[in-house]
Amino acid sequence: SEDKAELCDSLLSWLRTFKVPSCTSKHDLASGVAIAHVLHKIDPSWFNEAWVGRIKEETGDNWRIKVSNLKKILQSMLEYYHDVLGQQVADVHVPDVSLIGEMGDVAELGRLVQLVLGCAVSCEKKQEHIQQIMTLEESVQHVVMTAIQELLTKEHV
Amino acid sequence: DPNMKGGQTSEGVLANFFNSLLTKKAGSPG
Repeated sequence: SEDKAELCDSLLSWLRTFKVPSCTSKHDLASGVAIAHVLHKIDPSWFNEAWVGRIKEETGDNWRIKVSNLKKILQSMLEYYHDVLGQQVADVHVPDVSLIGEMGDVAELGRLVQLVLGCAVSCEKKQEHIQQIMTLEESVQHVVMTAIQELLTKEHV
Repeated sequence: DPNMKGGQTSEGVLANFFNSLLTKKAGSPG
């Protein structure tokens, strides 16, 4: 879990490079809003404007809305892996989004953002995303590399 | 040197890894 929490910190630095709103702290990410906007930038044809529109922006402290947002995001990402990338996501990588929405669990949040990372480095515009990662601080790049390797080695389990 | 890994610098390991990802076909599994 500590690893995943560290992952969350490093991946937050990466998410910030997308320059989307509500992306300043881990706490922000738990609403799903920033993640949805990042996914829209990663592949706007799949995570399109209509899809982003289904994510409620004003979650406040309402955990039910957060969990509802996060469930939509997770479901669409899993479909993206399957339908667009032709990859199977191993159960071990599928986060419990209820824990993120209800308790702000950083380990589960790390898992969720790890999946976002997997989309970025495998999609059509991956070149742009990988080059962006290569501009990050070296320590962050190491965490990102490990996260990608984990996804790649276990995706067919 | 703590940055050395298998005769390669830490920077080199990162560059190799990300460059290999770049050359992998988009959407290809594994």
